[in-house]
Amino acid sequence: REKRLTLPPSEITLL
Amino acid sequence: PGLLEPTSTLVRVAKSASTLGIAIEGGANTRQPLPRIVTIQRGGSAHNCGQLKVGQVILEVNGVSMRSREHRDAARLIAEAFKTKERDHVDFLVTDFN
Repeated sequence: REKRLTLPPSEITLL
Repeated sequence: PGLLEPTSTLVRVAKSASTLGIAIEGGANTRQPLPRIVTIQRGGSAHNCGQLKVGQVILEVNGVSMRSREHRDAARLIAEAFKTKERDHVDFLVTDFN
């Protein structure tokens, strides 16, 4: 498995 | 594009509205390691500029690299770049290549 598949999704910030 | 053609674009966003008007996701230690534009709000400075697009990845803000920055750090940097009165614009180095 690629490492990035184990990383969590990011939150989203409105700027 | 050829190998020697640049894949990044410098976009200067004038502070033409009271908000920047972009939403970003991503940052170090997430599936999206560099911040990516997910929304551009109508009427915001970014929308008025007309050169930023949803899906673009932000590489630098005012020459400061976004690499290795966690989401909140990247968001804070962009917010501060928009808020500072030292400049009437924010320079984004962006790429369409994710």
